[in-house]
Amino acid sequence: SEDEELHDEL
Amino acid sequence: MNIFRLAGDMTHLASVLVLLLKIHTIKSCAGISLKTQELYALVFASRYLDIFTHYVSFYNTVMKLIFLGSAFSIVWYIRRHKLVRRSYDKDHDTFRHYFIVLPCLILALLIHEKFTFRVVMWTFSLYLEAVAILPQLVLLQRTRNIDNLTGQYVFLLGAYRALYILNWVYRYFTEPHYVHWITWISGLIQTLLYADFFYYYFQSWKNNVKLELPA
Repeated sequence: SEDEELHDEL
Repeated sequence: MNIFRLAGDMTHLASVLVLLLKIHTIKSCAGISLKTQELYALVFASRYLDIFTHYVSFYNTVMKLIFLGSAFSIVWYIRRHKLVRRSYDKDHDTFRHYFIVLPCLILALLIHEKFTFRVVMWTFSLYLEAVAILPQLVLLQRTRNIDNLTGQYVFLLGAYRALYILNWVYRYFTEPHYVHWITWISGLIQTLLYADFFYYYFQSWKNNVKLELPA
């Protein structure tokens, strides 16, 4: 999801 | 994961290791701004709140633990370690960093991608990280002889976000709908703040002279 995509970075 | 992001993470890790090396081996934090270190500890604390609730990957979790652990231990060293704290230049590290925390929090409450606690705190960490280097840059202007490790630390810290910009460009062209203006603009501002440091750092490297930032 949008959220996951955002938070896959450090 | 792409090569730019991996290079960015490794550069960020290198900056943390250089700083820990300096503080742990020569027991000195000369030229290092405690305020920037405190801001970075807050950046990681607010960005990695979901470290145990949203598992991304082993790599992601390990790196988060390293950044959290190093940020807080560096703050502890400078505040508490009897030898290290002696080399802390508190008379010159006077940037009122509390005055940038609140505006970043307010901005995150106003401009975010989703109004959830996790996303607002994550957005706050992006805005805060963009300006977290300011106390350090101000201190460097007031520090006469900047030692090599300090210069390398700041350079690596600035370079990591520049590599992240390349990562965002790459992801924009390779992943459909990958658009995150907040992340991109924050990262761009953060990198631009290093512009004059990069210039003087490059000049000192090219002319093989001590790094000095004009006041």
